[in-house]
Order: sequence, then C-alpha cells, then structure tokens
Amino acid sequence: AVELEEVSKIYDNGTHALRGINLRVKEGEFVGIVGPSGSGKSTLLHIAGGIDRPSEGRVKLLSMDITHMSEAQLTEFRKGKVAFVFQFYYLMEDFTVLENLTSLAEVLGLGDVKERALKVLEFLRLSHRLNHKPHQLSGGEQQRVAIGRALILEPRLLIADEPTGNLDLEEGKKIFSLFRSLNERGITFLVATHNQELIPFFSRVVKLKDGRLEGDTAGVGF
Amino acid sequence: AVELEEVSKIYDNGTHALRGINLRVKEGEFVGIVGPSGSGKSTLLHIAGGIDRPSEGRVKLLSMDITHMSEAQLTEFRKGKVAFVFQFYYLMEDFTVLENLTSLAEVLGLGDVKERALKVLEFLRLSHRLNHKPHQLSGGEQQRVAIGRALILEPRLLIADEPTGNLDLEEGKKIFSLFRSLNERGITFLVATHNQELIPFFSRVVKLKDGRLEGDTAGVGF
Ligand SMILES: Nc1ncnc2c1ncn2[C@@H]1O[C@H](COP(=O)(O)OP(=O)(O)OP(=O)(O)O)[C@@H](O)[C@H]1O
Ligand SMILES: Nc1ncnc2c1ncn2[C@@H]1O[C@H](COP(=O)(O)OP(=O)(O)OP(=O)(O)O)[C@@H](O)[C@H]1O
Ligand SMILES: [Mg+2]
Ligand SMILES: [Mg+2]
Repeated sequence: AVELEEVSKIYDNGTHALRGINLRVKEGEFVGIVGPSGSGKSTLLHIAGGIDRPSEGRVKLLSMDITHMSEAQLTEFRKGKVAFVFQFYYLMEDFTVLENLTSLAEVLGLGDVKERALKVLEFLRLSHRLNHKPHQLSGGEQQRVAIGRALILEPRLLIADEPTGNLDLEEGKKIFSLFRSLNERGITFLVATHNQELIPFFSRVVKLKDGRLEGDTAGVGF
Repeated sequence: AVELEEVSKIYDNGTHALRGINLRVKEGEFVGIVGPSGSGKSTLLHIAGGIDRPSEGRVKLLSMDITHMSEAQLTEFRKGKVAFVFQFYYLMEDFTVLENLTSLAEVLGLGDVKERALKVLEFLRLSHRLNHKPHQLSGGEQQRVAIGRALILEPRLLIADEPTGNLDLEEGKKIFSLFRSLNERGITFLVATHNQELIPFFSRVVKLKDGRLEGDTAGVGF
C-alpha cells in the first residue's frame, strides 16, 4: 500500500528530518511507527501519503509512483482511497462536528452519509457535541472528530499521526480496537504513536531514531 | 495558591462544563487533575488561572479574589507569578524557539535571560532547534517549547494542561521529575494529565467526571 525507497527529507532551513528510509507496507497490514519526539514520524507519514515530498528517493502509494505527481493529480488519486488523521487535526473551524464528517463524505458521493456520521460519532462518544464547532470542543474531542472524519470515508489506507495523544489509555485502546477490527475487514493502517501500551495492536512495528529506521519487528499480540 | 468555591461553568452555547467545584490547592502542593476527555480539566485550569471566568462561584489565585477582576488587572497580577502550559501551546509563530522563551522573560525584567533560556532548552533537548519557528518543529518539540516558556519565568504557581500528550513515557517522566524537583524548591503545580503512569509524581490527585470532582486522594509515591 505504501513503498518508500531510499527516501530522505531535508526541510527548507537545512534540517535533515529523514535519511535513507526504506519501508514497505503491504495491503492489509497494521503497521506502527514509533520513536522519540523529533525522530521524523510525522515527516515519514506525510511523505507516505503524498502530503509532503521527499528530497530524495521514491514514493509509491497504492502501487502508484507519486514522487513527482502534481498537487491536483495527488488529490484526485487519493480521494476516498487514503484518509489521514493529522497530529494537529486541521478540522474545519466554521463547520460543526457533524458537518466536519458529512461534508467530505458527501463531496465524495458516499451513500447514507448522515447515518454513517451519526454512527461513527456515537462510537467516538461525540453524540452530545454534534452542533459544536471545533473551538467549542475539548482537546480530546477535537482529536476524536479528526479520527471520525477519516473513518467515515472507509478508505483503503488510513494514515494516523499520534491519534490518541489527547486521550487516556482506555479511550486510546478503544480507538485502536476499532482500527484493528477495520483492519481485519481489509483497511490498511499506518500509525505513528508514542504510546508503548498500544504497540500490541500492531501487526508490525518500525522504529525511527534521528530520521533513520531501526528495525522491523513483528508486533506482539497478533 | 488556588481556591475554587462552588465554581460552575456554562459556555455560551449552553454546555455545562463544570458543576459546583470546590478545590483548594495549597502553596507547595503538586496537584494532579485526572479525568476522561471532555470531563472539564482544561475548563477548570483556565478558570483557576483567570484565563476564563466562572458562571457561578468564586476564584482565589495566590490569596487574591480574582472572580471579578478586569483583564488588565488579572494580567498585571499574574505577571511573573503564574505561568501556563496550554493544551494547545499558543506559541508565538513569528518568533524562534529561543525568542519564545526570552521575550516574555525580558519583558518581565528577569536577569540573565539568554543563559537561562539556553539552560532550560538544553534540558528539554531543544538546543539544536533554537532558530526554528514553531511551524518548523515537530508536535512534541512545540509542546516542549511551551513547557520551557513557563519554566523560564520561575513562577510561584505553574498550571500545566496535559503537558506531555505529544511525548513518550520516558520523556514525560523526565518532564515530571523536573516539575517535582522545582516543586521541592517551592513552586506550586496544578497539572491536568491523561497519563496514569505519571500519577505517582503528584502529592494529591483529584478526579473530574462530567464536570464534577470525585475525590481527593493522596498521591502514591511521596
Ligand atoms: N467554548 C466552548 N463552548 C462550548 N462547550 C465547550 C467549550 N469548550 C469546551 N466545551 C465543552 O466543555 C466540556 C469540557 O471541556 P474541557 O476542554 O474542559 O475538557 P477536558 O477535560 O480538558 O478534555 P480533554 O481531556 O479532551 O482535553 C467538553 O465536553 C467540551 O465539549
Ligand atoms: N517545516 C520544518 N522545517 C524544518 N524542520 C522541521 C520542519 N518540520 C519538522 N522539522 C524537524 O524535523 C524533525 C522531524 O520532525 P517530525 O515532525 O517528523 O518529528 P516527529 O517524530 O513527528 O516528532 P513528534 O513525536 O514530536 O511529533 C524534527 O526534529 C523537527 O524539528
Ligand atoms: Mg509528529
Ligand atoms: Mg483539555
């Protein structure tokens, strides 16, 4: 589902964020990326999903070489197939919680959008916040809306950057159990997390340190 | 250091975020506020520090009744005495990491501002990011800058809202150990956290649920 081949990333101000990354995520995997703060997880996930471009190397997304695709082509290619949960959420501030979920799904022509949204929001314990706008939500509630917005699309690949940082362990495990059951139904997951306690959910764990990948251990718990 | 007396909070759209809160934090305590996402932790901390106002009840901050103080009076009263680490950081986007720490300290007339900043940033492992602006930092790096900005002020009271959500456990423990050593030197701490593993650092833990306080258990580990 994702292939990074000798990927390096140097930001505009000269910072080397990734060095010689080789990573292959097969369809149906539930891969975890772990590593200290600043090790390059967000950078890796952004490049994997085409949100950012590598300085060197190649990127394949769902078997398509996206390394040199234009923004427009990328957006078109990803639509409905790849969904993101960003570390900083990027919710639509002028839209309600419900609209944040339904608008994108409607644009993509999915069916029964409102029922789906309500169902997802109920699971995420947000049914009592449907009409709030993002600035009227707690930190963890905003994070859950970001998760819901990705889930409702039923993508082929879900890329999530620290999706439970503002939630306690019990809530985090609930989210990861949902991810796992969706994974069993065929959705591929690539997830960065700081939380060691969530590692058992992964089918495979990859460690980042100073922009380099360390290992490719089979996850515990499958 | 903080007294909340029968504090309730109803937001503009009618949401009851806090109900009848009674809380007293004495000088020198290291109090933890725990509770699920949406239970009211940020609201409580904001009201405790005068960043927001209660709908009912009274608030005392460092023995001063601040319930009806004006913005200007509050800002003047808090300066240098109360420092915040916000859940959403609120860093100064046009300033570098170093400037985010030094500017406020200079305005307050503290001495040796630059050396202090460098020392704090070294402890927070940010020495290699001094000239980055916030948007050029990882999530956890931004969080650490927010922590550094509060620490450099050497306040009497430090209020921190989930200061380690974007850091792994080891880094979180390092931050809390620093907090504890500062607490032993006299700084009062009021900290909201989701991370159960950090609870042993607190001298006392208070639980929030649906806007109400549940208990006042002495912390384990002191
Ligand atoms: N500006 C607002 N307007 C309306 N409701 C709000 C507003 N801010 C917060 N709320 C609601 O008040 C409740 C408490 O919010 P608060 O941010 O204090 O929770 P929290 O315990 O800090 O949650 P988290 O752990 O997710 O950060 C939430 O359910 C939230 O939806
Ligand atoms: N726009 C940018 N310009 C310059 N450097 C950047 C930029 N964005 C990130 N960096 C740097 O690149 C490194 C990797 O960043 P990245 O956000 O990928 O880390 P991360 O592993 O996601 O960290 P965290 O766990 O804190 O979220 C960091 O040290 C950061 O300072
Ligand atoms: Mg990150
Ligand atoms: Mg909060």
